[in-house]
Amino acid sequence: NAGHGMAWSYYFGYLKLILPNFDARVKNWIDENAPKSMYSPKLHILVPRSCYCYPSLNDADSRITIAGTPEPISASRAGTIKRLYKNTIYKIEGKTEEDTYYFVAEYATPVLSLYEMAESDEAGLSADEKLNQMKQFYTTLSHILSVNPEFVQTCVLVPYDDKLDEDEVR
Amino acid sequence: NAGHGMAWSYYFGYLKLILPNFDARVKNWIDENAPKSMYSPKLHILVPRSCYCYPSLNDADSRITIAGTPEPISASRAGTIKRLYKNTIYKIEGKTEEDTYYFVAEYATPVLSLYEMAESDEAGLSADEKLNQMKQFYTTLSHILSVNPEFVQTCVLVPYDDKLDEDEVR
Ligand SMILES: Nc1nc(=O)c2ncn([C@@H]3O[C@@H]4COP(=O)(O)O[C@H]5[C@@H](O)[C@H](n6cnc7c(N)ncnc76)O[C@@H]5COP(=O)(O)O[C@@H]3[C@@H]4O)c2[nH]1
Repeated sequence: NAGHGMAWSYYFGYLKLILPNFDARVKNWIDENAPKSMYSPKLHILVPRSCYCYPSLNDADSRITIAGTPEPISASRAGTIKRLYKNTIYKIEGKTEEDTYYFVAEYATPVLSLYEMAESDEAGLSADEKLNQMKQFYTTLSHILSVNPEFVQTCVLVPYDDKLDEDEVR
Repeated sequence: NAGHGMAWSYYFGYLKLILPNFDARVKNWIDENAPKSMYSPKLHILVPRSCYCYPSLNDADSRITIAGTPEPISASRAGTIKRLYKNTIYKIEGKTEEDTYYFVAEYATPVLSLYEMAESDEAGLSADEKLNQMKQFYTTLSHILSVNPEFVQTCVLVPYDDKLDEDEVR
């Protein structure tokens, strides 16, 4: 089914490529740009219940601002030569450098596809089925990460109820 | 099902972002780099029956060589700021510039995920089911493109029987 396939495609086409040594790349960026601040070395993958994913985390919460980009990964895949995979470092600013907290986060992009499918008349995905597929995606992805122990220290799934109704989004 | 979901996600998360004005970006590259040569302004999306996608088209056929990259698309999506979407221009060289043919092509990335799922014991996709999902993907994607007339001039699906057995691939 869709959610199951999206989780495996997300693993093979993305996580498997970027998670090796992810924590080291984050640490390098912190050492060069914010050596006195607090940070998390993991990729935080947000899974909102509504499946709605803002373009930037700053749109979801104005206390979260864009800080920078760790070294990207370049890989030739399926005919696209040197495709670029990059992430965004965000921060929550405190009064001092020591109080400021840096972290890498993004929404699970396949979940945004589920949202767009449910919004489109053509794709034929009901609101109930959207939620069902999102849960399938989450369950499958949790399983994949749990059997890949090296990813436990570089990645964390963050499901949450964002309480957004389709009618409230924009 | 997986193939149906992958086709819609490929449309919402990729084709919808890169196909607008795709032909203009290819023409710009040709005008600057190979003004005397023949070329196709469309994105050629390869859908091999085995679902196996080489990293580069040159690996599949040594007469096809890498020529360059048209201007990439940058878009902030699902928390990744200014994510880069780029394509590869390939060429088949003739004796002269006039005889050389340039084209943009790549494999349909979701199909590679189906291949990797079938190769992995964990993902639980049989060889028969892989072929079935690939056909679902192709049928759904053909439908999506046919109801978006502006994409007819910027994109062409290229299904073919590559006669590759799992045992023969490396
Ligand atoms: N050829 C090609 N070039 C691209 O730049 C590209 N970007 C996406 N896609 C394909 O479109 C579809 C929708 O993409 P989405 O972003 O929702 O899911 C993506 C996304 O959640 C994640 N991912 C892949 N590359 C990146 C990336 N650079 N940054 C963040 N996430 C990424 O992993 C999923 C699977 O990726 P692919 O298996 O490469 O195929 C995708 C997918 O089939 C692409 N295909």
